[in-house]
Amino acid sequence: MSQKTITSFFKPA
Amino acid sequence: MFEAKLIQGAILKKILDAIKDLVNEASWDCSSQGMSLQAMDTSHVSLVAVQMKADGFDKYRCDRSVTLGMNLSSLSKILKCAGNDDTITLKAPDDGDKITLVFEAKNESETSEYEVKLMNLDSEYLGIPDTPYSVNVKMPSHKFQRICRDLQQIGDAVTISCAKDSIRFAAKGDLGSGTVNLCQTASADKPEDSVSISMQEPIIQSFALKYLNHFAKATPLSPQVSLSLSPDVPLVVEYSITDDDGSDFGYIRYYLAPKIDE
Repeated sequence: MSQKTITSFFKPA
Repeated sequence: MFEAKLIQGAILKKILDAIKDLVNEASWDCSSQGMSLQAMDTSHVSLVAVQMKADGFDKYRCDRSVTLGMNLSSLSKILKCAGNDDTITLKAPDDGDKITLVFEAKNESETSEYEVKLMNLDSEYLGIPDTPYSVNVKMPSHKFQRICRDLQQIGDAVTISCAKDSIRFAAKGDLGSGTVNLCQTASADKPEDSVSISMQEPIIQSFALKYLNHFAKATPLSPQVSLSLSPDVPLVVEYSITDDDGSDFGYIRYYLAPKIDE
């Protein structure tokens, strides 16, 4: 299993 | 001038205990609404967001919005110098390079004052979409802490699945496997011990236990924790922050990116 990063879901506001 | 006084200083100590091992440096954004913080861990797998509402403080003054960047382990070390029953006051002048913390012991004449250096941090603020989740679970926070701790003995990841009125936590590793199944309860007498599950669609997702165990350090802040899940989006683990009277003071929310099958 690979770990996604949070920045692949949430973008800079 | 920024000044915030908290008679129950222990709340601030607990908040720092809940974030200092996950995030090294972060900025507190202080406005007339209150104090908030958003920061990612160094590997950018998780995000923590803290909010403390202005009206939860016993005294709160913020003439203009300020950003207080600091090393959280330094702040935590200083907060360890405050007693659990101490009143804590934070003070920062508008253009200063440090924040002052004043600790006052109850019914005593002792006052201590510490200063922490502020830092200019390039913090990137992430937008978190306000979307409904497929599954919302509320459960005792100590139970969540125990499940995460127990399953980390078995493996690095937990697979959370939810169907009908139960939630299942499962881990497997070289030594074997383990599962914990929780069913919805109806204990109206003790709401803090209850498990409630609201499900729009069944879900199954895997997460790194290392991070969930970091999040569980917020357990002393709240008797209940809320988990929100949807397919292929980060898990939300929320602890609401209340004071001794039970009034709503704010929250700590942790977001954790899922593990995906390669």
